[in-house]
Amino acid sequence: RTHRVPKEVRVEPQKFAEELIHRL
Amino acid sequence: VANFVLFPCRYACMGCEITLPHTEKADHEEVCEFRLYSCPCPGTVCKWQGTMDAIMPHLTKMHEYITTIEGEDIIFLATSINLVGAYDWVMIQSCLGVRFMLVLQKQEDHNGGQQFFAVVQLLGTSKEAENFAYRLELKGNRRRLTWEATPLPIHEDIAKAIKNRDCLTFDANTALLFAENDDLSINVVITK
Repeated sequence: RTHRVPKEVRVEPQKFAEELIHRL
Repeated sequence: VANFVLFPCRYACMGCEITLPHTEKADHEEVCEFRLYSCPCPGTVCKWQGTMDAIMPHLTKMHEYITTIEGEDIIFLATSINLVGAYDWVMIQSCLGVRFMLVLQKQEDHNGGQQFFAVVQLLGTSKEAENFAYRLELKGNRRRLTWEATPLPIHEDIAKAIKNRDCLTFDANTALLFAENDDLSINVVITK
């Protein structure tokens, strides 16, 4: 029986904008 | 006389066929699935609103950093999880004829402690969401951490689910147990 390897996707971090607003 | 008259929902022009007494109209319109939806992107200041059908075109056009992947069983590899501050990792998983938004969010508390939250949201109604289940799993180094739940429907706020801890929750120490070179691999499986 073969085991299917799940597809992998690299996801880059995005700055949490709400935090940026609080800092302003 | 008004008590005996059935009024159309204000979203009748969008496709809602419900008519109801004026006393129930406002309550229905608040949850009507034909109303306009806000952009589901977490942590953004996007003010976009639109119909359910317009959500995916909006995400691909205005939030082009969001990758879409096909398949029921995928690996969501969040990179650079040790960056200081609050961050989101967002992608779309397309399978079983629908699309899901996968979100990993990192928050920092006032003491500098870090918490991670991972959740799956269906780009669809609550009725549709009931047909699906998702599983998030961290694996590695002879350890396993799993969360299984029904995906959030589009009208439920991800921020609220995170606040209620209705998601996979773990701290920075746990993340380090599973991370490799600052990258955290999350296996996401969606079933019907």
